[in-house]
Order: sequence, then structure tokens, then C-alpha cells
Amino acid sequence: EDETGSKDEL
Amino acid sequence: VLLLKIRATRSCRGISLKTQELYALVFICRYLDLFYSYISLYNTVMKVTYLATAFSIVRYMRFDKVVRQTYDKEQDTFRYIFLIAPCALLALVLNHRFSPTEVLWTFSIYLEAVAILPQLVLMQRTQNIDNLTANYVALLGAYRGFYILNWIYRFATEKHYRQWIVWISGVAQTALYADFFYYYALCWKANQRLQLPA
Repeated sequence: EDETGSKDEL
Repeated sequence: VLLLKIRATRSCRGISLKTQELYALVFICRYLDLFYSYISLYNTVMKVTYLATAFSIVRYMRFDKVVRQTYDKEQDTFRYIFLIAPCALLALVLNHRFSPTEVLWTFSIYLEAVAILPQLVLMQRTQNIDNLTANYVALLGAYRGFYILNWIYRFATEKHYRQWIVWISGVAQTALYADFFYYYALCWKANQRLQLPA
């Protein structure tokens, strides 16, 4: 599990 | 806004090439995920837009016959290494996962926070800051500043939304603009052209 979460910000 | 200034006035007077090249580097390191992850059409379009505009600005400032003559190299003296080296070191130590793409992504977050410094230093040395330059820097500062509101909202509404590295860097980045915003607001209120104290 990637603890940074999805990188949906720019 | 910056491309508009450069294209309309055929000049990049008052703009730091160092800051622009640092932004290009920031976008390259951060948007490597264009190759392996997809979030939304909007997200992809904006990433490509940021990369394209950043490179276009650098191309104008470095290679356009007319525009490059208006670049004040002697005043734009901030050293790349003073920003890149600490950010690279910090990214190697403080990251979520020690992988090439994750470290580069983290590096881009740290570097973006301080990339405005050469521009701020250059503006302090500039006697007549034109309105487009002042507005460009104000918009750039406001851009990450508004993210803070969004982060608060998302933290309250989303379960697993924890991005300490992004949050701290974003707040630091916005704080670097505090002094600039102060004088920007003062001059705006007085309807005067922006001037920064030396």
C-alpha cells in the first residue's frame, strides 16, 4: 500500500 | 500570464530565468507519472500544459532572438546549487518510499517550495517592476496558497488523506510570498506600481 495515496494533485 | 507578457511585449525584463528553469525541472521530476499512472483527463491535460508552458518560457528567454536580449543576466545571480542540493539531500532522507520516482517526486515538492527565490531576489533589485510581472508572481503565490484551503477541506472529508510532505512544503512555499504579498497589497491599495524595499 502506497502511504502517500494517489497523487492526484498538480 | 507570463507567456502573455513575453509574447505581447517581446520582452522578459524582470523575469528570472533561474526560477523558470527550476520550475521546468520541478515539473519534469513530478510528472514522470504521466508514463505510468492515469488520474483524469483534466489532470493529464494540466500536467502537459505546465510542462509545455514552462519549456516555452525557457525557450523564449534563452533562444528567442528578440526576447533573450531583454534578459538581465547580470542581475539574476542566484545560484542553482544552493536550492537544488539541499532539496535533493532532503528528498533522499525525508520521503515516503525510497524509490527513484518517489524520491524525484519528493524532490520536486521541496524544490517548488523554494523555486521562487531567484525571482524574488531579482525583483528586489528591479526599480520598475511592471504590472504583469507583479501579477504573475502574485498569482503563482496564490496558486499554492489556495491549495491550503483545499487540503483542509479534503482532510475533513476524506478518510485517508494525509500528505505531510506536501502540506508542510506548501505552507513553507506560501510563507515565502508573505513579504511580497504585503507590499503587493499596499501598492494595490494605493493604486501604485509595485516597488519592493531593497
